[in-house]
Amino acid sequence: SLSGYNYEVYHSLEEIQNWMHHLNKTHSGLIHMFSIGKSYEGRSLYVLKLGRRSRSYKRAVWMDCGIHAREWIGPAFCQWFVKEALLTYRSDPTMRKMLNHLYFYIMPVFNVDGYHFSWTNDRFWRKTRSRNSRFRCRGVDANRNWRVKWCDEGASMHPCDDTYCGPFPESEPEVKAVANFLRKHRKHITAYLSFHAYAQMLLYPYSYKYATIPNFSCVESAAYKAVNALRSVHGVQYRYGPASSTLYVSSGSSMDWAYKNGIPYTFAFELRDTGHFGFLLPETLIKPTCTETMLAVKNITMHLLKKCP
Amino acid sequence: HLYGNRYAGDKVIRFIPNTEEEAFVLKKICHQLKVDLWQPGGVSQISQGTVTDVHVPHNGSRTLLTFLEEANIQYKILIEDLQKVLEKGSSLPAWRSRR
Repeated sequence: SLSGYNYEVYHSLEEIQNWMHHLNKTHSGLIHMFSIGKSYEGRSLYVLKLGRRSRSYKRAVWMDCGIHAREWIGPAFCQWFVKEALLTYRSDPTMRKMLNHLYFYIMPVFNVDGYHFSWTNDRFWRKTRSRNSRFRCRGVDANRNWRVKWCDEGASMHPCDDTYCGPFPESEPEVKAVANFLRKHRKHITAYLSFHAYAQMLLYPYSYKYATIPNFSCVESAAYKAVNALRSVHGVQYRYGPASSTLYVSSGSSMDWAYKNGIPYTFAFELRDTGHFGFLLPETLIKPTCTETMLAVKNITMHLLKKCP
Repeated sequence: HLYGNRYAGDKVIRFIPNTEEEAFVLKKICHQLKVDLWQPGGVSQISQGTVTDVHVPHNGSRTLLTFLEEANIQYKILIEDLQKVLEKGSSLPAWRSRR
């Protein structure tokens, strides 16, 4: 049951997938689980479609967590979001409006192979687990592998580096699977949200260059309101702005690719904290982190629904 | 111990290069020590003003700290012992059984 699953601890990949299967059976009115492909090591890439079923046209929001394996708070938030959505659908008018007007495609663990490896072997693994025929090093940075200024500034051509862009764009089956899905559904996907850690930032395009996006006004105002809403929960300050100047320049990111491919509102969250624990955010901080982020995501969603074309 | 206690004594150190020259030498030492870069994502992204967090194995931290002190580069130790933080932050018995 929803209440029987502990959302305030980090879960293994197997536990998360069992949880998804369970929700698919018990909440079929609001949840539909499907696979968009297989990872390099043959694991299914599961996505949850969340929202009230409707025969009429509905726009959608895509959310992915765990592109980088060691950023465990990301998958924890994706699970939290689903839990909150199901628990508050009837009682919270905002959530009800969100799920009635939109579908949410949620991928709780993008980099399934890397996530599993970070549980069993190397807690600080970042990349995928694909093999390279010429080098002993494994893995590609799944956030440098997208076809947008691929392998330019902020990415590395060397397979042993943590920002390795891969042998070619979308070389990673996980990236290819998500890219194919987003290409297929881009006409009704209105927003792309990706969850990372750590830096406490809310970022929007561009990552690969210093430039202002055409729809800056709506995106910036959504981000401004979201970080204010987030801060209202526990007083935690998030910075916001274009990724290139707020964080650093990086090419081949999923957020930039989604934007370039016609999804007008794309954001990347860098969740808690700012370095005190880094990737080792204690389980006791899962709840406050997720609670504040939940409000930010609801804020962004409602802003886009009401205020943006 | 989790992960076979492999992170015992490992440190996470933060520095912010004040100049591009500092950034250059820091990139070099990070590459030589094969540090695990926590932020930014890659060594090439270390530049003047970039907040840089590196996870250094226990047998490399002394070398890095000595280098930083001799080069007069300000630093802060964010995590003194990674293994301790790792184990303190998780519900250990339950987590171990889940692993």
